[in-house]
Amino acid sequence: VEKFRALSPSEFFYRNREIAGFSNPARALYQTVRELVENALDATDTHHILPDVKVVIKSEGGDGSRTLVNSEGSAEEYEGVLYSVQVEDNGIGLPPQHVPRAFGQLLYSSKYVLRQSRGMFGLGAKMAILYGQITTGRPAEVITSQILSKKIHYFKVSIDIANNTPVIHEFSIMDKNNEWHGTVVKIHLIGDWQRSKQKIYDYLKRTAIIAPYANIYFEDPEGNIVMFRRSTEEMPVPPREVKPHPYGVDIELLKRMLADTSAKTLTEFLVKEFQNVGELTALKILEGAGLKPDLKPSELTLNDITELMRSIKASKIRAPSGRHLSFLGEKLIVLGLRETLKPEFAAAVTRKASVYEGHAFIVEAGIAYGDKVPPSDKPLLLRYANKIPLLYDESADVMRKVVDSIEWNRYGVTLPAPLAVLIHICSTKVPYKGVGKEAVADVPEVEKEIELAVREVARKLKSYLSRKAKEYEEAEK
Amino acid sequence: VEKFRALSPSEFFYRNREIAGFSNPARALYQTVRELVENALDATDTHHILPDVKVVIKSEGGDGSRTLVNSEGSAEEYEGVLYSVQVEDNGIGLPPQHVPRAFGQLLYSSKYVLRQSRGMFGLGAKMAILYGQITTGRPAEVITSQILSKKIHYFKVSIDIANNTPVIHEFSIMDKNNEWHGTVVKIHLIGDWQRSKQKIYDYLKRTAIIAPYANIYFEDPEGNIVMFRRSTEEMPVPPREVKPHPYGVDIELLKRMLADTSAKTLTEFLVKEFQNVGELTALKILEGAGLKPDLKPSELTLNDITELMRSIKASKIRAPSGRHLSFLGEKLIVLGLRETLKPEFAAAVTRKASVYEGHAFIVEAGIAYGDKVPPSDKPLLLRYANKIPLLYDESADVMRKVVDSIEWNRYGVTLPAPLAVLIHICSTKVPYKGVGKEAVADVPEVEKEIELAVREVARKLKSYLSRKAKEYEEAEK
Ligand SMILES: Nc1ncnc2c1ncn2[C@@H]1O[C@H](COP(=O)(O)OP(=O)(O)OP(=O)(O)O)[C@@H](O)[C@H]1O
Ligand SMILES: Nc1ncnc2c1ncn2[C@@H]1O[C@H](COP(=O)(O)OP(=O)(O)OP(=O)(O)O)[C@@H](O)[C@H]1O
Ligand SMILES: [Mg+2]
Ligand SMILES: [Mg+2]
Repeated sequence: VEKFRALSPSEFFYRNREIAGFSNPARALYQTVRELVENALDATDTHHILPDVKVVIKSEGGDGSRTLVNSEGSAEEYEGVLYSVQVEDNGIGLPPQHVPRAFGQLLYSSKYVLRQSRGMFGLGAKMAILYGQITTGRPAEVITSQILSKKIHYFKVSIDIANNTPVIHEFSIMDKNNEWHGTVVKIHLIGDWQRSKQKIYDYLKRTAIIAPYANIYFEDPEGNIVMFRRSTEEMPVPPREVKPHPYGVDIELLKRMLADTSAKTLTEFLVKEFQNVGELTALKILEGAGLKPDLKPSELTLNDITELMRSIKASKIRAPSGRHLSFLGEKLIVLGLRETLKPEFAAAVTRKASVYEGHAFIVEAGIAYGDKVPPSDKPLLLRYANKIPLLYDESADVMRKVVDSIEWNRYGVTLPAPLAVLIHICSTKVPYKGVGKEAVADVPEVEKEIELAVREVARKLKSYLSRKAKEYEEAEK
Repeated sequence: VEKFRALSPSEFFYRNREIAGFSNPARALYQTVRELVENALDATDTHHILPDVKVVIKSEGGDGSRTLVNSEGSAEEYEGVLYSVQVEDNGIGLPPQHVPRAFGQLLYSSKYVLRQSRGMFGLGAKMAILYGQITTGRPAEVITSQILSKKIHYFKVSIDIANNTPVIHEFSIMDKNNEWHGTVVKIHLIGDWQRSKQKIYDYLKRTAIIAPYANIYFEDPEGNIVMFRRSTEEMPVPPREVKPHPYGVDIELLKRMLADTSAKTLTEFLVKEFQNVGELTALKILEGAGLKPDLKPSELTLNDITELMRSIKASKIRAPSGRHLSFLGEKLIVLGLRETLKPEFAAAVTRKASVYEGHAFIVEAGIAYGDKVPPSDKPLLLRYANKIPLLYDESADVMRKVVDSIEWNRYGVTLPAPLAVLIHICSTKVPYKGVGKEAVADVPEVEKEIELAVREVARKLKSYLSRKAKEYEEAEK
């Protein structure tokens, strides 16, 4: 007899937490750090604030906790130790009424809007808190204060997993007697520093490379302190929120937009609620759907909506521009490559915006060659998506697929060679393969743009190499 | 100003449907077929029923729908056509009161128990229905009758995406005047047959290879009919439900089990609710945790629970046996390889059960070499998990990683070569990388077992090849 059951979102992601990157103590420690750092950067550089981010990982356990996650025959793999991870930022903070759900309810987020940001799923902080809770029984601590607020709010929060609701263990308000604003999040969890140390340092270094305007302070469980000091006060223009593009709609989205709109007529609805739809385009779309321009949005039948969608897809509507996106820029990429890899040659390209399923995206590529770049059989690949360094699942990523498909000898490079490629994709929706945000899926339009970008920087390298070869020949004579 | 918002599970998976395999019309058509076929097989062979599964894909649209999903600059990739997919089985059917939620509410499932099954997430059928609904506006149809029922139930169901609740458009009950039992599911969606045809045929063929006891009838949109006829009435022993193993628990799970148990004492709780815990083991665990054996389960504090978990992890508890699992077996694997690849040599191995995070798993491997096996640079890989053929994301799969890491010349094979490897992993929890069930993650214990299994069949091939080489030399003399 089959036993039917419903799961809450928290029960579902608790049972399948490995899908969100929380597969074992080493990976969980890494994922906790990155989810919190990504939240800290979203709270700062997206809001014109020069980021000051402080990351402290402390070893908290006595020896008693050392065997907490041994399992027979795999004592090696899962030996864990109690740690605390604390991340502090000088960002915009949270309104106190949203803290319980922002940290205690899965699928709760301020990033469900059409704007480029690191976060997108409404899971990150909660998964870290969940993992901490199930391995240590301890709630998380959140301290936050918004810029204009005269108060600092303190919360001790855990998750009621069965119901996907926050549990507040403690709450207090303090008067703010200085200009501080931002958020502090502290989580206790069973981690494995030895096994995740390399990846955590790589993550912070690679974040610092492309955010030279950020101060990142890192204190590790062995007591080492590293400070990535800002080298500039110049910040990229933050990304902007935009309206959906008609090519990105489906029947369900259209239904909902028609129900929610304040527009009085269908024409007004199309112009007001969508990107790149002017009055003329709206009238053409409605004509193609056989719908009256002055019809009330709420009066459309399901049949009308299907016709409207059909007409939209068949109409010529200007593609989204990328002006709302925030890219790195060629100067920043070259600077970052030079600083970290000390190559003989470095170049970069930022492509014009392209689009997939109504979402504008920009691909940027950088190339570094020679001198201190470590030689390797395949080009070293530094992947980024919405300014997040991607360190896992490389073989699943479309960026690796493209870089491996390039015939590098055509560009003057014979593998193995000291060659590194950096690729950054930014969009209102990065097509990740999973909620753990580690690899980008091979959406055809995106794959094509990555290839064009990589070939473009490969050609720059080729020119340099052939110019250098010529000079060498000249010198030989 | 940040706009905070909560999503229902259906809103979340609607917005991120590509993560569940519904990324474009071609992929969606494939995913719809496989999700429904997997449900059909779960409803039959897990319940001692020889499966009769009928799959019919019809092209339903006029030309009007052809341009339904064009987007500028990618008219090629997303040109879609209206199809209907209907899958019928002779399985156990559903109790009518569960049909609305089983097909209209995400995260609703009868497979959230500890038993090997193809389904595990409570998403498959709903994602297909959701995709059909958002691309065509049409609800799905479900007809079902349980074995002992005298009634056949008909439902027209769609999903209220905002609330994650079913919407029943039509419902009727008919008297059953024959012995029929099973389920019929019909979904209309925008698909792309030309681009998914190959994969859909591969999926059905590869399902048939390892289920020679199943009849699978397939009618494609071009009118072609293929019948995979059963070649045996012998069925593998169905998998059984088991209790959790102590090594698989965490504080949260323990909390819940203590709250739900009917056991009167802690000792009774441990013996009754867990696998492989007898009275003696229970007393040792409780002693190690400093807890009285006759304590009431409901009386434990959070501190007690943490101590109990610590003691469990540190105790010697017999690992789960694999007896509740349902593997393919060496005979079946060799037969399947011989039938599909017509090799010169085929061999297989079924490993003893191993365990990861409290879940028992069995790895089986098959190898085929020579004659009609197509030569390739890397060994051809046929992946299976819980009897499901995996066709996408091969480069992300741990099975590909292992096969590529083998130094095949040590086994007498010089690549490129006509070599194929089949790998099957079965478990109460397959460690998939994502909810689309296309690749298996590289859990260390699982990766190790896959390697041992592949090396074992590789050695069998090596003996064959060296024996053959010897005979050749003898013949030469
Ligand atoms: N350090 C922070 N400063 C300000 N707001 C924060 C901070 N951390 C979290 N938040 C708020 O809490 C919300 C939830 O964070 P969470 O990481 O769980 O999800 P997300 O960032 O929206 O998406 P993702 O799952 O992709 O990370 C955020 O959307 C943001 O509004
Ligand atoms: N053909 C069928 N016969 C009998 N029961 C079915 C059938 N199809 C679906 N069900 C029931 O409906 C439930 C939901 O199916 P669904 O495919 O959405 O999820 P699942 O199979 O449990 O998990 P997964 O998301 O991994 O497929 C199943 O658990 C099963 O109980
Ligand atoms: Mg986040
Ligand atoms: Mg299913």
